[in-house]
Amino acid sequence: VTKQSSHDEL
Amino acid sequence: MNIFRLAGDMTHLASVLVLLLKIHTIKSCAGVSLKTQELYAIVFATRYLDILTSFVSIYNTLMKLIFLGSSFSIVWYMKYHKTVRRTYDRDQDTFRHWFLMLPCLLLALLIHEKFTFFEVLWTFSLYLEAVAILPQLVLLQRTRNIDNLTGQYIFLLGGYRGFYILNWIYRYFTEPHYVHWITWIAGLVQTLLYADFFYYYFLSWKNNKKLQLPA
Repeated sequence: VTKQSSHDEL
Repeated sequence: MNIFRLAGDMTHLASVLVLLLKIHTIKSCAGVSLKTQELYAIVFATRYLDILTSFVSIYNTLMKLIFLGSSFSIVWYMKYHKTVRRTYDRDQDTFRHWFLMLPCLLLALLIHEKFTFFEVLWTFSLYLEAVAILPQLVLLQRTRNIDNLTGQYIFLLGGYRGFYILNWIYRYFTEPHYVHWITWIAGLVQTLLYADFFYYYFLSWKNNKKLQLPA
């Protein structure tokens, strides 16, 4: 499973 | 997207709208720290550098544009608008914000998830956002006379941070491999900075009195 990104947040 | 994240974004948006309302309709920026607003403009500029290269959703891109546009226009109003700039508390807003930026940059160069140009600037924006409210809180403390809109602006900003913490907790338990210590610690520090302000805000709200900070 790939790491979930926090870059989808503002 | 969960309800906490949406609530956080909406309170953030509301805070910006309250500030723009004050500037546009009352033509006043009294009690608003230009230093904090400049820091926010830098925060958004460094965080959303990827606006053209990484697409998440129309919602994200639109919000990024709104935050970029509003932060730069607030700075512009406070510096150059002929009526608004006269209401700026220049002599009280003396926090040296450059002293916040350098440590944040150094910290981002040392502590980050990946050592790439975009990632270091992204991390820098997280650290800087955590402390960007400080000049505003210092200005409040100095002027002590807080109008409703300025109080609401800071209250909403604090609310935005609170909802983001709930969002991280929710995502941690619902999404596999969602662990972001840097984001979380910077966000927690940022939220804690509002604690004192929140305390007095609630006190004034409970007693139905005008918000006043102790000297």
